[in-house]
Formats: sequence, C-alpha cells, structure tokens
Amino acid sequence: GLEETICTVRLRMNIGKSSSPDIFNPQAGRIKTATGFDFPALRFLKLSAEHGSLNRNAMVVPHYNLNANSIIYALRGRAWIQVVNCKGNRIFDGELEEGQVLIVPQNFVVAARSMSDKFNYVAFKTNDMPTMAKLAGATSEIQAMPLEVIQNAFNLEREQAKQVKFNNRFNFLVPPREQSQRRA
Amino acid sequence: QQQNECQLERLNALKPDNRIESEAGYIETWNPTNNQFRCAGVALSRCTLRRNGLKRPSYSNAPQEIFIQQGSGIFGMIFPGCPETVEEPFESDQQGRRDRHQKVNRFREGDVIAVPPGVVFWMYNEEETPVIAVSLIDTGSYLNQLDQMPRRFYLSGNQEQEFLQYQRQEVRGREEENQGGNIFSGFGGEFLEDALNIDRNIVHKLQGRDEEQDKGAIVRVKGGLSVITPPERQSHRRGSEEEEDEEEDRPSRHQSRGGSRRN
Repeated sequence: GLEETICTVRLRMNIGKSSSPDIFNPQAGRIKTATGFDFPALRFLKLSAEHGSLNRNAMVVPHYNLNANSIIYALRGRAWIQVVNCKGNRIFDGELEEGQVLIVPQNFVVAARSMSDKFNYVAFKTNDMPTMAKLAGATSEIQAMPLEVIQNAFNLEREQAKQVKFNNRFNFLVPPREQSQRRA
Repeated sequence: QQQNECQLERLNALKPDNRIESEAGYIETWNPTNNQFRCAGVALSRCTLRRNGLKRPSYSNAPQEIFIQQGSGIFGMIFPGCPETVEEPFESDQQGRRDRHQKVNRFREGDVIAVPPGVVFWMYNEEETPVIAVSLIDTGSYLNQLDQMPRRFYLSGNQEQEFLQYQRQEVRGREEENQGGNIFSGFGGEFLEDALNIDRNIVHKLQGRDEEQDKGAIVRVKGGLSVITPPERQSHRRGSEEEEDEEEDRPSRHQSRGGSRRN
C-alpha cells in the first residue's frame, strides 16, 4: 500500500495569491496558511507556513505563537514591526522590508502595521500545527478572561475594563482613525 | 544541555533560594541554573496566595504541572481560539455588553493542574487559609523550542518575573536591561491604542506604568472576586474516599465576600 500513501503524497500547495484565504478583510488584506491539517506532508516535517498580504495601514494585533518559532520573510513592500520579550522589553522596533527576515521566538509577542500599499510576507513556523494566541480582538485572551479578572489584574475601573474587553472585535484591521483619514 | 550537567557526584536537598514579595502573597524559586535542575531539565517555584490574592495572568515557555499543597480557590486557563462558553444571564450595562469568558475551574488541596506552554493561567484564593501551589516547569520538554531557561510572560503589572535574576547572573557583562514589565509594556502606545481601540490613559494602565512596583505578581482583590462559575459541587464522604457528586442545576455567580466558607 506504499504507493497509495507515501508515493502519492501531495508535495505542493499554493498559498500565495490564494483565492480562498483563511483570513480575509477587504480593507486590511488576506492571510493563508499551510499546516499539517490541510497539507499532510508538513506533518512529517513538523513545519508550516503562512502567507500574508496587508494593505496600507492594516494592522495585525499583538499576538504570539504558543508552540513555534516564526521566521518572517518580507516578499514585497515594508511594514513596521514591534516584538516584545518576557521582560516586557521591546527587542525589535523597526521596518521589515523586501528581502529581509525577522525571527520571532516562540511566545514572544509581535504586532505589525503595513507601511506600503501592499506588504506581502511568508512566515515559516517550526511546528506543523502552529497555534497563535491574540491579545486583542475576537477570541483573544483578553476577551476570554472574566471582566473582574481584567479589572483587578490591570488595576482598571470597571468601565475601563469593559472598553479593553469589548472595544475591538478584530484581529486583523485598519484602525478606525486610519479609516476616517482614508475616507477624507 | 551542556555535557557536564548530569555528571553529578553528589546530590543535595535544596530549599528555595529567592523570594519575591507581592501585595497578597509571595513567590519562592529554586535556582534553575543549578546543575541538578539543569540535568533534569526542569525549574521549580512555590507560590503562596493570601486571602483574596489573585495571581496575575501569565504564561510560560514550557509545560507546567502545578500541585496544590494547601488551600482552595478558583483558576482560569485561556485556550487561544476557543469560544467564551460561560456568560452572564443578563446584560451588565446599558450598551448591552454582557460578560462572557472561558471556563473557570475550582481547585483544592491535593489537586494537580496541567498548564500547556503559552496558555494563560491565573488563580485566586477565596479562603482564609493561604494557598500554596508548587509549580514545575518542564523546560526540557520538546514543546519548549527556546533554551532551557524558564520564562514567565506576565500580561499585567510591572513586577519582576521570578526567574529573571538567574538569567541575569547567567549573562554577565551585558548591560542592565529594563526590567519589571509586562508584555503590553513593550509596545508603543499608538500600537495598543489602535489594536484595542482604547485611549492613552487605559493603555498606560495596561502597561503598568502608573502602578507602584510592590504590588507584584499577586494582587489583592478588594471585596473579593466575583466571576461566573458552574454550580458548586457538594462533597460526600463514602468510606475512606472522598468523591464529588450531586450537582445543582442552577447557574451561580462565584462570589467570595465575607467569611463564609461555602455557599
């Protein structure tokens, strides 16, 4: 049965310019991933990849990979990226432009904002089933925490805790003030 | 691992060698750079929470196993991407925002709690008896893709993380870096304002800028923490074994105000 399994295994999957992105926001852009789920060959390699295309000013909210290092290679355009370590220190605060690479270690928190009309990147991840935890927006850690825990952990008033928890529902967005500038 | 770490000629019984005080408790640690810990690929800490003490949300770079040596209370773990399955039955304000969150669990003496790497964990002591929790971090696990140094990433506050001083000892000669920050404190204010759609004042609080440093990793919740929890379970003794059964159907809101032990 080898010819039915290993010999015929699919070894190619296109994630660039995909017509079926996994995450899509007409204003912000698109993200497509290849993981061990949809591309079984990656299960053997214990690796995965993500292709992203961000429109101008589009932002990826602060997030981290629970189980993988991430190696981000810029394909086109440029983005402003910040990376924070466990001490709360900003260990990268700068532009990533075409041809450059940035390594973000497991659990280090990263956020990005596109500075060009299109910022395209590919991120190689050192796990075939990478899991990402977001710190803002839908299904984020903040939204999944009880309001009183947020209030007491961050030393906030109740109304402030509500704003932190409920004000943004997006992980991938063009910030409201950028939207209004664009309309103007 | 370096080659000589397990060439141990003699083993020693070790006590914690550092203690960091907080507003409502303290954290003691054993030096993870000690050869015995390095050989085993683990790090150990012991956390004591006084009454109404909330251990601030944090995650670590390796799997954790926490044993409850004493006390009881509640804890939460945040699994990324999972829905908020516990919700208030009523709207908490005029804007129709009702609190929803992931499951909150109870713990008691003798429990073992398994915390996967990168998963945010918080715990709270509602009782008079201090909670003592011994936590093992398995830095040698294949799930940890960083080095053998244990790392704690705090989501809030501006306290020093418990294993940081050992890391500083390890990297001698390097310039003293900023310390005592949470993972929000490293980001620029504008990034956070846009990402969370909040104003600058709240951003400063998220970053722990206005907070006195002695609050630490365990903060006191004035008046007790009130969160939605599943119905209380009643414990019955059957022979010598204690088993849990009998569950009420009515949802309840966990509240620990005053001195009563159980509701």
